[in-house]
Amino acid sequence: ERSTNSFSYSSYHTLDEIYSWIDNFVAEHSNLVSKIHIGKSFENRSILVLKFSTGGPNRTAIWIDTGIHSREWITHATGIWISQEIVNAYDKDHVLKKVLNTMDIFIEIVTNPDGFAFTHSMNRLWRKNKSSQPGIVCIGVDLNRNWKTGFGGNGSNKNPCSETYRGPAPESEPEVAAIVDFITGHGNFKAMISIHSYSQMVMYPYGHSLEPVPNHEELFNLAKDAVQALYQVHGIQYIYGSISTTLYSASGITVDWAYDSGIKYAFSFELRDTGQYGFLLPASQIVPTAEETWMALRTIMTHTLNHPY
Amino acid sequence: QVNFTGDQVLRILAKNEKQLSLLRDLESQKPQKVDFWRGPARPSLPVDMRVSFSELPSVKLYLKSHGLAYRVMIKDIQVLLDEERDAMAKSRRL
Repeated sequence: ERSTNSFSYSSYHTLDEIYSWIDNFVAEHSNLVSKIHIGKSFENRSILVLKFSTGGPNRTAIWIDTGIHSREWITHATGIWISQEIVNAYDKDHVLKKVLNTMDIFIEIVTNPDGFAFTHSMNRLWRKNKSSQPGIVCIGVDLNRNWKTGFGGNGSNKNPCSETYRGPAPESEPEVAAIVDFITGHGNFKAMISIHSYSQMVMYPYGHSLEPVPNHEELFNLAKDAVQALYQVHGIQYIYGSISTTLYSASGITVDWAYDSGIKYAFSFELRDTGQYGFLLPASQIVPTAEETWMALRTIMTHTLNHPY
Repeated sequence: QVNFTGDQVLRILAKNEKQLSLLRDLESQKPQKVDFWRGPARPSLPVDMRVSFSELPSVKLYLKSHGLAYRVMIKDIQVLLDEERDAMAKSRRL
């Protein structure tokens, strides 16, 4: 007999284990959670999204994705823990309840399934997807440089061998196109949060430009609140600000696309950095990382609920 | 599985924009030998760079010759990967 009770949330898992967990999770919480198939990856793997909903048509929604860079294992693990936390806390947490009584939450735990499978089978440090083009030796596109907004600009690379290769065209990658089609088709997303690791940051658009976005002040204050909420859990300090001023110029990225597509609350997270492990964060830190991240996400969700637009 | 025995991750603290630029040059010179885990962004942020075992002497020499201070963040990546794999196997058994 299989159940999510026997799943270890403080361990890393393979793609098959995660997809099996998703099936069990959905079966056990079918009143609140469903699984949506939004497309296929380059290597024909299913791209799955968890939908948390208390019902009602055409609700406003919040998007969370983890694992767009496949080697950032802590992000997938955090996505799993947070999904479980949502169902655990729903009855006890009045803020979450209020959010879910008005909005739906969508979580894509493995945004880059081909890359993730490859990190388990061949190369633990693989970042990109696995797409290939005729006549080009190097494989893989950096899925976080393949979005339409600012495509091809500073902080992305046209060299297919680069880790920040942007791909041949905007949304050329099925993993990106699936999300774009889904979010555009839905039409009512109000927040989009893309989770990466590591360098302890909460950031907002733009990445492709130094120009402040029109909602800069609100996003700055919300990032500050999120970071404060995160700090209160385990005392971990994050920095925050716009992507281009806090980290570096990066073009064709998820959250710039989100913002320019009308999703005002667009944030990118960089999870824990202990300064010792990089992408190889020990599994013992999964739960603490997820716990603090959840509080930051909850802050953004609450603000999104309380500030309709 | 790719074996990362002897590969290291170096954490570099660039003092200024000029030193960051030297690190960016390193990336363009050796795009497949040096893997930036945290890219050269601004002097207040550390740069983390995975260097393959075979490239370590030349990269360390490059850093030293340009006065770039660094410390070894991960001494041997494969050791951590082995630990990670063992932990997953143990968890699966449990």
